[in-house]
Amino acid sequence: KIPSMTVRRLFLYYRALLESKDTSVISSEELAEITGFSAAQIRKDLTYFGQFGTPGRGYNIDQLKQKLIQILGVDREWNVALVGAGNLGRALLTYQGFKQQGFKVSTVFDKDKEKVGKSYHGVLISDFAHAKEIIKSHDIRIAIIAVPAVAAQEVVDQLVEAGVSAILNFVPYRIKVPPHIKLLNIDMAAELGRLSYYLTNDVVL
Amino acid sequence: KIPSMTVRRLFLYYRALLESKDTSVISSEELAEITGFSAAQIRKDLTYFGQFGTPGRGYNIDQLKQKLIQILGVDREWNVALVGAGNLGRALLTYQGFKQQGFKVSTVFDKDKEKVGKSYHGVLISDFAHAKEIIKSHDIRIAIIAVPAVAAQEVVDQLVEAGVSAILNFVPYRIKVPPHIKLLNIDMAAELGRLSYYLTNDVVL
Ligand SMILES: NC(=O)c1ccc[n+]([C@@H]2O[C@H](COP(=O)([O-])OP(=O)(O)OC[C@H]3O[C@@H](n4cnc5c(N)ncnc54)[C@H](O)[C@@H]3O)[C@@H](O)[C@H]2O)c1
Ligand SMILES: NC(=O)c1ccc[n+]([C@@H]2O[C@H](COP(=O)([O-])OP(=O)(O)OC[C@H]3O[C@@H](n4cnc5c(N)ncnc54)[C@H](O)[C@@H]3O)[C@@H](O)[C@H]2O)c1
Repeated sequence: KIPSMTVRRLFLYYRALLESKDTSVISSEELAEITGFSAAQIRKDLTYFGQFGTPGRGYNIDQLKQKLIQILGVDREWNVALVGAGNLGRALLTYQGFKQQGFKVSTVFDKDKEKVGKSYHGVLISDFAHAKEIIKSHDIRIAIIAVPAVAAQEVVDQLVEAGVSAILNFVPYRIKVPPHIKLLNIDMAAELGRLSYYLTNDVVL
Repeated sequence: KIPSMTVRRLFLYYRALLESKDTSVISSEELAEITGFSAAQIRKDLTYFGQFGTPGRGYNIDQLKQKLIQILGVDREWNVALVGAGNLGRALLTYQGFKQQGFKVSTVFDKDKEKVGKSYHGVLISDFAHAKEIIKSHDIRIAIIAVPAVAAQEVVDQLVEAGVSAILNFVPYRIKVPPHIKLLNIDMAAELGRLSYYLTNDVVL
């Protein structure tokens, strides 16, 4: 099993290659300079996926890019559903970074009748009550949730029932999902909590 | 040195205790039910910080809360500066979760003359050109950055020079800081990248 920190770094290597103007080879030292990880860490991460690159010469950029695309599953465009067209949800809809990396927020759901039927940044807001039909017909497997904490578990249960199998959760609340569902949480206040811990205990990161 | 995952969990234990209606004791099993981590993990995390709680009876909620507050450094209110009053910055300004956990976004900076001088959600937008004076006079040690990638490094350099020592970065770009600066990155697209990896390789989390 590949460590989760490695997976996180793979994505950053992939993005660095996307932005690299060079067309031929790149060394692990050059990749280290762009991404900030050590060259040794980069070589170690990439050996999980087989031998590529020639020692001393570096990696063929196209080959490495193709390999990472395949490993990360970004060789296809993923349709993503966003649930919650509130303050956070609407900001996320403006973010170009998702689409640039293969994640198209194709559907936005809300339950507020004032919002349903309106379009925000070119995406129509649909009624979450119709989520099941839309998720199935648009082949949506990933959802982002940005709803109030009281609604979070029920929203996730409906998403899972509709066929979603991966969830990025922004709600600071412990959501329970069946074992086959991939759930990642982003907890912004907890990250500030880590910073206050590091400041209080003067920990060097 | 305490593992970073432990620190992240401590904050979630603290939040669970904040929300607990109970006033006397809580067992590691109860804390496990609320937070989703195992009782054994909870006990292990808390032993880094000394012996508290009585085996078989659980932890005194007030005592545990006080201890966590001290460890996490949230026994004070931290003044936080937000740089970038754009789509994401303005959404973050509406988030009550920061203040509830001891982080007051007291100052917002931007460089856009159209925004400077206006007030958003009760917070005045100041000109980033005056950041140094404001950061020093308000005793601001933590900053959140939500500016375009091209401006990120220069903004962070100015924050560090002004005396900020911890940064929560939302910009998908590798920022370099001196060793004494605590920097945490939130990379939303990379989290979706992890989900697509887990879906493609059918990894159980
Ligand atoms: N605002 C931020 O920047 C921020 C930052 C971190 C975390 N969060 C968290 O993200 C979540 C959303 O925050 P927000 O500030 O956007 O809140 P908000 O109240 O502005 O938006 C929530 C949206 O969810 C919709 N909603 C409520 N119940 C629903 C349901 N059952 N089904 C579908 N839609 C439903 C509401 O109609 C509303 O449009 C909250 O849990 C919050 O704690 C927000
Ligand atoms: N919108 C989102 O939900 C989202 C999600 C993930 C990451 N991000 C990242 O967060 C950052 C902000 O995104 P956004 O959508 O809010 O962009 P935005 O363009 O709406 O806002 C950026 C703000 O930064 C200000 N700014 C620019 N240069 C500055 C400088 N030198 N000093 C001070 N202020 C400056 C601008 O005037 C503007 O108000 C970007 O790097 C983006 O990639 C955004």
